[in-house]
Amino acid sequence: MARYIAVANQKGGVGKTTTAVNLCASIALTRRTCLLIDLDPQGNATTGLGIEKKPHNGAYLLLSNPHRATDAIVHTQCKGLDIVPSGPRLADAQPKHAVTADNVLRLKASKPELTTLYDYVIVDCPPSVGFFPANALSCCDSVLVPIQCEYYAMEGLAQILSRIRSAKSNFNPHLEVEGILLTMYEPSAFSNEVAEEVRAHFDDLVYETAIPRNVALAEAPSHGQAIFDYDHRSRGARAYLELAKEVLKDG
Amino acid sequence: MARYIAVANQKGGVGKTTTAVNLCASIALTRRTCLLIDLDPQGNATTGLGIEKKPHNGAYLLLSNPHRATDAIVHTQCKGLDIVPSGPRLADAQPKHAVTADNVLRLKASKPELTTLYDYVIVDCPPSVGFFPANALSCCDSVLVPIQCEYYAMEGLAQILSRIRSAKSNFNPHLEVEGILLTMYEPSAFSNEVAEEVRAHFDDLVYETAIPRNVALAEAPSHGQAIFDYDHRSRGARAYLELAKEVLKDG
Ligand SMILES: Nc1ncnc2c1ncn2[C@@H]1O[C@H](COP(=O)(O)OP(=O)(O)OP(=O)(O)O)[C@@H](O)[C@H]1O
Ligand SMILES: Nc1ncnc2c1ncn2[C@@H]1O[C@H](COP(=O)(O)OP(=O)(O)OP(=O)(O)O)[C@@H](O)[C@H]1O
Ligand SMILES: [Mg+2]
Ligand SMILES: [Mg+2]
Repeated sequence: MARYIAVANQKGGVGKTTTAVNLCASIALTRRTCLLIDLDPQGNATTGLGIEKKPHNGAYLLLSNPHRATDAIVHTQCKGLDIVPSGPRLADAQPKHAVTADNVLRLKASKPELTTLYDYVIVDCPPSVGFFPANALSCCDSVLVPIQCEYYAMEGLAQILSRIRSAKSNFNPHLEVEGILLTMYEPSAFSNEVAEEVRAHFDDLVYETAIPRNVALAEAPSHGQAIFDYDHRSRGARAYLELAKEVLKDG
Repeated sequence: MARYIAVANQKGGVGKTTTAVNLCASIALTRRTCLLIDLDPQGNATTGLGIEKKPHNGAYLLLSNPHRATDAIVHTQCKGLDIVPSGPRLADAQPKHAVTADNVLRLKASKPELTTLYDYVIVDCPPSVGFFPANALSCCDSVLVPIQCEYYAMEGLAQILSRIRSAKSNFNPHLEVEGILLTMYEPSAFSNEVAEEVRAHFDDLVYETAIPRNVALAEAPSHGQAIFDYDHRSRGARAYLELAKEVLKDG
């Protein structure tokens, strides 16, 4: 049975995609098998791994025909890491009508097809509160919440945690917070102040590992590579390996 | 007649709110009057100016009762700058049913009440493609598109530009691109590479002014202040003043 982890936060640009891609790649390095599902119509996780966006297959197919989930899978160049890519039509998979109880259970309906094939399934979410994150929260076992060490990102933390609580009571009673991850951490007074405040409030929910701001992490996607293929000696690579150890320990 | 400018980009964390807040504050410094409309349920522009979020009034009222628009206005501590604040219920203003032609014209319906009161109206958008950005694109005269000098942000540029084109042909024939703004620019090889590529592709759409990465811009919102009140000598303050000169010149 695969462990399903959603990477979600409605605040934009906090490192959701960078974390989803590099956490998956780190897990694959430990000889476990991992599937990354790109539920963001922007498709950054897809191009970040050098995969072509798929208009009809990929995540669009997964949500519109959950029983054909395995047809949506594409192999990446990282051994042990597969992806369900995003594509231009993914935005059309959102129902024209309300986000009803039935619509948010599409991803969950694809679980029986996938759960025996992988050790981990990681779902990258867009920066919104609609159909795609709701599907992830209804289906996953836990949510990893990346947060920048900045003021606006802190404001959004209460919102995503309350959305997790309501998904837990409405659709998915097993849903837990996997952890809160400090990203783009810089050794400055301001970053420290925010980091201390988050750790003071949320204590053991916050990972020991903080991801430093590291230009290699921003450069790697332009080469279609996870950080380990782009620059395995970088501080970003070491930090994501440390994070994977913490995530795997909880498993 | 006020000039309405939307600040929009579905890519998250590119500096939409930081630009909306500080552009408004710069315009107010030139003794013109300016209204900032916070259409993001996260409400970062509202707290960034030290204003309390409004559950029932503010942007929720503006979209549900456009003819009562003036009741939604709150003064800020910056002379000449008012705001229509966001709030926790703003997400509820989104219609339960489809984004129809009628729903996306709510903001536009409030225009007659506001357009004679201000020289400029700036609309901050959330990082999504749904109801709120669609209202902004259907109502505004032009769109200012902030973009980080990073790979993923570049990917999203084609998407927002194509959304502007389709808003122009479906709802708002006068809609133009106000400009593309390079944000969080650092004098590094990678930033330069992206900046050059954006300028090569989009030439005269790109502002001369690039906003440098400057910690004062990230600190100011935690004090509820625009950059001029927080640190008027900072590089961030100077850059937004330069940007305002370019925006006002086009007016
Ligand atoms: N630790 C880091 N150091 C330096 N740059 C980073 C780091 N993490 C992410 N980035 C860069 O910051 C930008 C935002 O990160 P990313 O796109 O992963 O965030 P996101 O939360 O997925 O954004 P969105 O809300 O649009 O989905 C990207 O350009 C990315 O390359
Ligand atoms: N030029 C800059 N220098 C340093 N930090 C910046 C700069 N511009 C913005 N920031 C910081 O980067 C983060 C992202 O900026 P901001 O929140 O304005 O982006 P956004 O596009 O409005 O995000 P969202 O997509 O969530 O609405 C914020 O924490 C902000 O304080
Ligand atoms: Mg992302
Ligand atoms: Mg914003």
